[in-house]
Amino acid sequence: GPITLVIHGGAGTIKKENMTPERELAYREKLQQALNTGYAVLENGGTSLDAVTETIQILEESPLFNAGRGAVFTSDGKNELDASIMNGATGEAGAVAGVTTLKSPILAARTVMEKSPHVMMAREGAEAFAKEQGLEIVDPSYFYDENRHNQLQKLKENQEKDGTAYLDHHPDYKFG
Amino acid sequence: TVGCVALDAQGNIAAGTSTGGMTNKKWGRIGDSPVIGAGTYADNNTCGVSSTGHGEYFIRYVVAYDIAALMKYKGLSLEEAAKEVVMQKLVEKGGTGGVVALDRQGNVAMPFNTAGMFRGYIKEKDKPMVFIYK
Repeated sequence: GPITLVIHGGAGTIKKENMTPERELAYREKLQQALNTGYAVLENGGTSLDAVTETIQILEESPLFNAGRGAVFTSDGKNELDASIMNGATGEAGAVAGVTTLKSPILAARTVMEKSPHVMMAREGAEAFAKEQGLEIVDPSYFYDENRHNQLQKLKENQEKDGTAYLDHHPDYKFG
Repeated sequence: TVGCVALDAQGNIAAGTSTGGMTNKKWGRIGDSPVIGAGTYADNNTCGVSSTGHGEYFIRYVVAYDIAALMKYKGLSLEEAAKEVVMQKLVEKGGTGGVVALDRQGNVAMPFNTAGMFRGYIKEKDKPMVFIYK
């Protein structure tokens, strides 16, 4: 078929009334940039794996999306990141889970796939392997985003108020 | 959560997903994004899928693989399979979220059962198609 790329930046209570025109434009522009980046890889004969890795890194580096920079926070105020990748031609796959210092989790997942005998690696082990493979290691503060941190605080206040798992009342409210 | 599925000039499909997870999650909680078959799946003979949503449901119902399996064993199209899993099976179980998917003919499916999903596709140079709301 024709070279094609499809992306998402997360699902949830994304409604027009909650979005300013400026913020909506910022999202549209970042998604377009990611699509154009991935398409350029494919157009120049690059593999689908390369296109996926490059496209997702654009979105990981943007604080607009819940991945990499701008990731949401755990209940104890940390960013724990997960990622996975799969090659449809060979069935090979790679994943990292619960990492806090790897600048690009998708690149780490691909490195697990291509440079280790494993599919999934987690937490400190995944970070030690990525470091050994020369991937960029950052301070956890690299992922910090004020809006996300405020989201966590607000959610905790709400939880204290109504004392129930906020998610039960708002299943569509994807905290991320 | 962010995700991407690509079809290259050699007809190979790849899929990937990356996420910070869920706000206020307990430390150590893992969602569907790093779980092959739930958050990410790719097989040249059926499709590639990247998921986003309430991870616990996507893991338990093996959402990404389920879409490929419906194509492989029931002969559904990509559109039909993705819609059945996201708009029917998941909704019945109370799972919220969506997927983006792609097959080797270059067909695209982007169903979601939430109020919105940041999504888009590109099939021609400099013609990225981006959508946000229903």
